[in-house]
Amino acid sequence: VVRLEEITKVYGSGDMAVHALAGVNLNIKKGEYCAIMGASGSGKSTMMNVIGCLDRPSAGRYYLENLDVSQLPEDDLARIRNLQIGFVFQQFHLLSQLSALDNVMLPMVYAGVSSRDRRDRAEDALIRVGLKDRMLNKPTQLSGGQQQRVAIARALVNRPVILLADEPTGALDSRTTQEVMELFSELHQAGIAVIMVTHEPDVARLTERIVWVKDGAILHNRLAPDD
Amino acid sequence: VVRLEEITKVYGSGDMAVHALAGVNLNIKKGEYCAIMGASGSGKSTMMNVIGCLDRPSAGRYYLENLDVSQLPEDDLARIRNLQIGFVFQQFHLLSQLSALDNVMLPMVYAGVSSRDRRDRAEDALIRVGLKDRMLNKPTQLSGGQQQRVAIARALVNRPVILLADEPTGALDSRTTQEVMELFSELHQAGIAVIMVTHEPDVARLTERIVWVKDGAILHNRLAPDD
Ligand SMILES: Nc1ncnc2c1ncn2[C@@H]1O[C@H](COP(=O)(O)OP(=O)(O)OP(=O)(O)O)[C@@H](O)[C@H]1O
Ligand SMILES: Nc1ncnc2c1ncn2[C@@H]1O[C@H](COP(=O)(O)OP(=O)(O)OP(=O)(O)O)[C@@H](O)[C@H]1O
Ligand SMILES: [Mg+2]
Ligand SMILES: [Mg+2]
Repeated sequence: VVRLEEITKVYGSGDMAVHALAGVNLNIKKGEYCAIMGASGSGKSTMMNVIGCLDRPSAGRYYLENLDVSQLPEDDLARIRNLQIGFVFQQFHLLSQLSALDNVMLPMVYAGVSSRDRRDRAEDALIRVGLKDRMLNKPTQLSGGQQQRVAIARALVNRPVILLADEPTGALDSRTTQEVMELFSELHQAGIAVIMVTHEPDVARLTERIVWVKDGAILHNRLAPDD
Repeated sequence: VVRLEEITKVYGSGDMAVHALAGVNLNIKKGEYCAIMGASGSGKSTMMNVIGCLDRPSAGRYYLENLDVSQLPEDDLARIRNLQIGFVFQQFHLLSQLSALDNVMLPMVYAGVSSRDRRDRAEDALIRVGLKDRMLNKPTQLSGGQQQRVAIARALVNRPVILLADEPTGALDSRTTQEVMELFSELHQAGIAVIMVTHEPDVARLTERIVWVKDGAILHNRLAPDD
């Protein structure tokens, strides 16, 4: 469902050039559950941004469900991002002037979901991540881990085929992490491809496959947990 | 060096009231190395903000080096925050329009450090956290873990007596985490009190003492690692 071929991403130029991605080749099948690990600065978030159609590569091809993404106009990309891909950002990117509930409902506004269904689905998602009593709080009135969970709820409400989660349990204690992992596992069972950047081995161990990134390239693919 | 007595923090009022802190009593000795753990939303960051003089409690007393902080005017608090306390925020709070180097130099401007010493100390701190080649990057040009490390460097440059670190390795891979832990250990050896919120047991294990927080109160104090 996701195929990256020789993807490169360069920032700057000349001897100031930073090769954030240096020839990434990656195939992710429909419904696969995949962890992405690697050192800080190795290119994981950059790669996720390319997969999530948020960033265009400097070179290489990206096929999403066999469509060459680089040939698509911006409107099509925006639809794909909204309807097919759910993204949990490393820095959450919640809108600070909106409540948790409004933040979670926003993607459904763009998708044309009815206002009653938006509310129901958003409430269900927030209850599912344990935020039943915090729905009306704004992000500044939420703890770090609560904000992270709002970001997770928001990524799910349009029922995407691919969930991209960049360090989704970074701010969570072990029990809440377990609950989020059970949620991801259910989504995976339901046929959603889950691609998750994590630096926690216990989280990576729960996936089907671990992809290692080093200096902007895929080091090797191996099957989870410890082969 | 830090003494909290019956500290409470309430948001909202009536039946909407959230007791983020509900009678916290805590004593931290000079130079102690202490981990704070607890579920998401249990009050850890709120407590850190009170200790860091960033937030006033709703009730209770806070003695910092035996001075009653609640009796101090804002100017004195600002000096204390700048000179005695280093704070690594859970959400980093770097200034996006400044480079990593300028971000790290800023606390020293307020402290009246000469411009040559500011530059030297800031560069040393950034090299120490592995960011030698990223000093001129702005936060948007840095990975999540790199931003976290800039926040760590910034907390150290005024040589505080207390380092407050809210999930300082949340965005870091295991090797970088180890390097940061070695740095904290050195600071501790040098006599700095290190108070660190973490949800990672491997990180907490390296401290002298683990304080558990639950529903806004200290559950129990116990000595690290597993007593
Ligand atoms: N301004 C506010 N208004 C209302 N409630 C708030 C406000 N700020 C924080 N809270 C609530 O106070 C509680 C404690 O928050 P705090 O940030 O201290 O938790 P935490 O232990 O740091 O959690 P995490 O591990 O997720 O970072 C949370 O339940 C949060 O929703
Ligand atoms: N706009 C930019 N200009 C210059 N360099 C950049 C820019 N954005 C990212 N980089 C660099 O690209 C590299 C890869 O960044 P990326 O965010 O993908 O790392 P990461 O693997 O997600 O790291 P982390 O685990 O710390 O989140 C980093 O070294 C970073 O400094
Ligand atoms: Mg990243
Ligand atoms: Mg917190």
